[in-house]
Amino acid sequence: TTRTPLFLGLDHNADLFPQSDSATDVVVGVLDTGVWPESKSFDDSGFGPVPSGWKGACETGTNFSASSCNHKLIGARFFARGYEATMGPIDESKESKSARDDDGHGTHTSSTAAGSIVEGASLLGYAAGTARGMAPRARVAVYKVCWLGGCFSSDILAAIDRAIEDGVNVLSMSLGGGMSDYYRDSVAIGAFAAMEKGILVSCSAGNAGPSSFSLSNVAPWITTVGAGTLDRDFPAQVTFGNGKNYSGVSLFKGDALPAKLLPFVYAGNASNATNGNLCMTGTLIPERVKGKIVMCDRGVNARVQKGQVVKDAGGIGMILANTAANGEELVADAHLLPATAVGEKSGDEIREYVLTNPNPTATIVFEGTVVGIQPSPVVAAFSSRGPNSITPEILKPDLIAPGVNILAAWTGEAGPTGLAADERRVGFNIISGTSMSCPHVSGLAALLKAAHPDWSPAAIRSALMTTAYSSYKDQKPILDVATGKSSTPFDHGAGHVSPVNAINPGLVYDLSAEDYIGFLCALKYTASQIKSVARSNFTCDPSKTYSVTDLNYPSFAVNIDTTRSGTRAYKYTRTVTSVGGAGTYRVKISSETTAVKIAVEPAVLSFKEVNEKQSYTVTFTVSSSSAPTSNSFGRIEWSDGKHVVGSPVAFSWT
Amino acid sequence: AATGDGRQRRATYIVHMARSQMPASFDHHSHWYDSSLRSVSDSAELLYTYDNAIHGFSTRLTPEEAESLTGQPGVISVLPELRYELH
Repeated sequence: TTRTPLFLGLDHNADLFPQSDSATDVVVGVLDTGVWPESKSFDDSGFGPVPSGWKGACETGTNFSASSCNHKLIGARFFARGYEATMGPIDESKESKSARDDDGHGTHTSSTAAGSIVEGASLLGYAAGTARGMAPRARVAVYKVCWLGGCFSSDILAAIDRAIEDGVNVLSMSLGGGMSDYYRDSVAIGAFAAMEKGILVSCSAGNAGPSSFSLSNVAPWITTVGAGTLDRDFPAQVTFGNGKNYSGVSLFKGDALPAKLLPFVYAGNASNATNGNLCMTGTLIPERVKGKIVMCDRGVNARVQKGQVVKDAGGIGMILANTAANGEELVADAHLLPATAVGEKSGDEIREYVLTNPNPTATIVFEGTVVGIQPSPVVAAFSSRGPNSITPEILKPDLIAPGVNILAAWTGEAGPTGLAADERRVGFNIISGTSMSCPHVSGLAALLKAAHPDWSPAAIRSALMTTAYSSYKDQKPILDVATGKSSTPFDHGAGHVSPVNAINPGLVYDLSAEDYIGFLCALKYTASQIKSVARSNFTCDPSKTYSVTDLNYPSFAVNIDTTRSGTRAYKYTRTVTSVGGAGTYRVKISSETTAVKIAVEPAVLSFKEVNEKQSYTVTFTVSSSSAPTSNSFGRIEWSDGKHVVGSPVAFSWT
Repeated sequence: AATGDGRQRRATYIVHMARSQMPASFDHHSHWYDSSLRSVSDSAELLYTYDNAIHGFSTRLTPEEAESLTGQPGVISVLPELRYELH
């Protein structure tokens, strides 16, 4: 990626992270649509032999052979038996029955996590710079599990099974499938086995935001990643005949529109279809759009497809307006005709203009790439939100990372829009989603693994979470683009990832596989359900009190039962391990609400040596006189003056 | 749920097995999986056997076969396959 290494502070702090053998020994496994091995992001210059103990392979298939791999891309397998059993044989004229990526998504995610350094990267001149993955010295192994018709759990499970056997250190999965109990969810089950082997599993939170309870991949042994913006934008100015200007975003590259105001029409008035405003295929009347800029409303079909529909009908430009579902979030696209996206407010005003003016006119000017946009990051509207619908006592997402307008490597088999009619071929593409934020965290986890080979997956996640930031430099909270207001831990989890701080977190909240099994006991899982997840013959001890709230998680979700009267106290126990050596940490508590009193005991933790553990208890006391509200938030921070170890707190009155 | 000729449609299931309950008569767990599958279906084939992510296998079964397999010794669960999507 370009810009995100700088945005995350990696470019200025490269010396903090190992560049030696320990970095090249880390393997990031990516389950996705495969890889375009010829991409410069998989150049293996400077890489030595594959790490000892690596059992992966480069499987031969359609247009893919053992020689497609190298010392950077050290594994490439594909899993299609489950897909073919349901969908029939793969049509090899449409997609490669191999690890070759015909789609682009897998090449994008794998290069984001661990792509090599590529100078002179850009998409049609946009976002130009030196591209690199978050862990450019790590090795990459790809496991193709997603095909034209989707990704099937039997294939996903087979890929995880093999990735564990092969010896990956980090697994990156930018996919999800609704909300199932952990014992029914193959990603959760496979991730548990991976975690047991010391593999950190990072998954995308989903793109179902800004609705509440919209998260996927919420198992506590998974690192769940939401998406935020960068400080980069691709502005396009729209000017109308009434003299008004609006700012949008676009990645259009091509012949500019004539330097004059052009006829402008609303798609809903250029169609006989009831949903003509959406610019669905075949709904525009060519006579009404020919030679005009067309305004389409966002929703239902793909944004870039709307552009193609306008172009096919003879339109010469498009203004794509967000509706309430997307608010002011602007996602840039490499449209096939001059086009720009605008936010909901601008869209409403533009619609008013085009519908009320007898001869509306418009033009669009594309301004290229702008950096330094503030505030940034802001939480992406599409990023899925908590609370956690499976286990509300575990706060998810865990954190956010860059996921809007991310430039990374692309397939040579598809154009940047992914449309069949798009015959352009690009080495890099700019796309958005929690699919893009997840591999950022996967790569950063690989960096931490290289720096701290003995850290468990939970310790690595803890370091990433407790050092994440939830406010800007001026101490104002990170904003949510969906509302324009402050975001909450249900939107950003612990906050935005900050790898330079994560390398030296001071304290970590560690967890073992046994702790997670205790968590399953607390969920009252049956022996069979536990065995489905953990494979072991573990029997919950009937004499022991298991509590979900005692899972040693680096965040707190407190569910206040409004049906109970009287004063209620909710106790959470946590154990922190010193990874920074001796130090005395003092607690600092902050909360938005006075309805809940927070007490931490003890309030001071002293460590004499590295790896020493200390426990503390947090008591959240809700008095009966407290008026229940829906949600409120707070924060618990431990600091020794050098490190700040922060945990978000979310209160839900249920 | 049925094909045009009245046969029940097959779907993919992921079968979780308790490897500790494998009878001593089997040399390898894959033989035990195959035998368990054969006990409910003559024609079903193993799609994958899993060794690390879970203990078990995936296969194509009719709903009746899946229900029957659920009751076999050593079978923990028989779960229908789910479709996931890219984010």
